[in-house]
Amino acid sequence: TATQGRLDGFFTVL
Amino acid sequence: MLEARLPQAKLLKSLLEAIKELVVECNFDCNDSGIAVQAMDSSHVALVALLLRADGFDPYRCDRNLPLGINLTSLNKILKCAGNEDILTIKASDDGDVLNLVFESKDSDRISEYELKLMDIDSEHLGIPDTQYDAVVSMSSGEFQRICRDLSQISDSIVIDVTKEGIKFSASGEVGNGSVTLKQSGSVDREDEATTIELQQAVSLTFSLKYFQYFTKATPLSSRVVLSMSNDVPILVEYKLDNLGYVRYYLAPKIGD
Repeated sequence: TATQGRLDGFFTVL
Repeated sequence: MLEARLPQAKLLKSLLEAIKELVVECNFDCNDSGIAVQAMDSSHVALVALLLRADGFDPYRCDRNLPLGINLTSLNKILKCAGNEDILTIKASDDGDVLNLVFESKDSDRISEYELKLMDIDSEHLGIPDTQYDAVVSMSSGEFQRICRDLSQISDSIVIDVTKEGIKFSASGEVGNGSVTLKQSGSVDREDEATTIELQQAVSLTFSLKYFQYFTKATPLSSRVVLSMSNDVPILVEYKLDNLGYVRYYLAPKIGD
C-alpha cells in the first residue's frame, strides 16, 4: 500500500 | 488598525468552511494589500494558502502589518450569528486583543456586534516556490466534488492520471474499483463545465481522498477548480475567488504502491 508523503522539504521556511 | 467591509457575510462563512477542517487556529496576516492566511495541517500533509486582496473589500484600511491569531472554531461560532446576506465589517486595533465583527442587515435596521478574543500564534512562514507543473487541469468544481464523493465509496485513496486524452480519477478497494474519466472538451456549450488540460508530460499521482474532501468544501466559492500536478510533488488545488483572491491547497502525494 502507498504511504502518505509529507510537505516538509517541498517548501522553505522563511 | 484594520477595518474591512464585505457586502455579504456569506463569503467569510464559506471561506471558513473551506479551511476549518484542515486548520484549528491560524494567523490572518493583514497589511495594506489585503488579508492572507497560510497554514499547514497538524500532520504536515496539506497546506492551505488564502488571499483576500484589499480591493475586494469596500472599504479596506490597514496601515501596518497586523497578524490576527484566530481560533477557527471560535470564529465559526460567531459567524453563525451572521445572516448570509448581512453586510460584514471586521475591525481590529493595533494593540488590541480582540477582533470586532459587525453584522448589518441589508436595510440597516438590525446591527449586531461581536468581539472575538484573539490569540498569539507562533507560526512559521513557508516560501512556496513558483512551480511549472507538468499538467494543469481546469474543470468544474462541482464535478471534482462529485468525483471525490463518489470514489470515496470505493477507497480512501484516489489515483489521478493525466494524458492528452483526458484526466482519469480511479479508486480501488475491497468492494471493487471505479473510475471517472473526463475528456478534454473544447466545444461544450457551458463554459463552466468544460475540462481543459495543459500538458507538458503525462502524470500519475495517488492522493488521500480525505484531504480532497476537505478541499472540496471550497466548492461554493468558485464554479471552477484548477489542479496543477507534476509527478512526485504536491498537487496544487486552486479555487479562484471572483475579484477577491484565491484559496489554494497543497497536498503531498502518497508514495510507492
